[in-house]
Amino acid sequence: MNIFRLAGDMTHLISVLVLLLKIYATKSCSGISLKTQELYAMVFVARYLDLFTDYISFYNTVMKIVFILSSLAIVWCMRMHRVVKRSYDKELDTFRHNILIVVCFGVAVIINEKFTLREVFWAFSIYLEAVAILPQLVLLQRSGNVDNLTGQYVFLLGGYRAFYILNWIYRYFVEQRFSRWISAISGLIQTALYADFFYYYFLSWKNNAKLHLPA
Amino acid sequence: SSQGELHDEL
Repeated sequence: MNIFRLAGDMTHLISVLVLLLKIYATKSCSGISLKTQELYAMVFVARYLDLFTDYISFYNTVMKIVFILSSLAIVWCMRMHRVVKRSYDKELDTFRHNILIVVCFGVAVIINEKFTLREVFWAFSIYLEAVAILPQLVLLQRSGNVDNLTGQYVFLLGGYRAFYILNWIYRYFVEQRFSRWISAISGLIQTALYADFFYYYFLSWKNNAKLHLPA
Repeated sequence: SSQGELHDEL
C-alpha cells in the first residue's frame, strides 16, 4: 500500500467520522441527503460481498466492516432516530436515485471483468459510487447555504477520490501495476463531479466566507 | 489487472 492510497482511505474514514459527529453532536441531519447515504450503504454492501470469501489483510477487513456499519448507521439515524429524522430536508432531497441504481446495475451486467455474481456486484458498486454523490450535490445546491460540517464532509469525500487517482498514477509508474480500468474510469468521473463543488469551497475558504452554492 | 485477481482496494 502506498502513501496516496492510505491518505485516500484515511480521508474517506475522516469524512464518515465528520458526518457521524455532525449528526451526533447537533442531533440534526439537515443538509445531508438520505438518498446519497442509501446509495453509499448499497455500494459498500454490494462491494464487500468478498468479506466472506477473500481475505486480503486485517486492514482491509476492518475498513470494510467500518464502512458497511457506518453507512447503515447513518441511514438508520436519518430514517428512524426520533430526533434526527425531524431535521431531514426531505422536500429538497428529490433526486430520483432509483434511476441511478437501475442504470448502474444494467451497465454492470454488460461491462464487468467476469460474468459472475461477485464481479457484477463489484462493478455495480463501482459505478454506483461514482454517481452516489449527485443527490447530495443537488440538495446542497438547492438549499444554497451549506453548514461547515456538511461542507467539510463533501470536501473530504472529494479529497478521498483525488487521493485514489494519485494512488493509481503511483501504482502505474512506480509499482508497474495498473489498477482495474473499471475503477480508474469510474473514479475519474466521480472526481470530476466534485470539480464544481471544490471551486466554490476554495472560493469561500479564500474569502473566509460561508460556503454558498449558486442555484 | 487480469481476471480473477483480488480486489485489493477499498
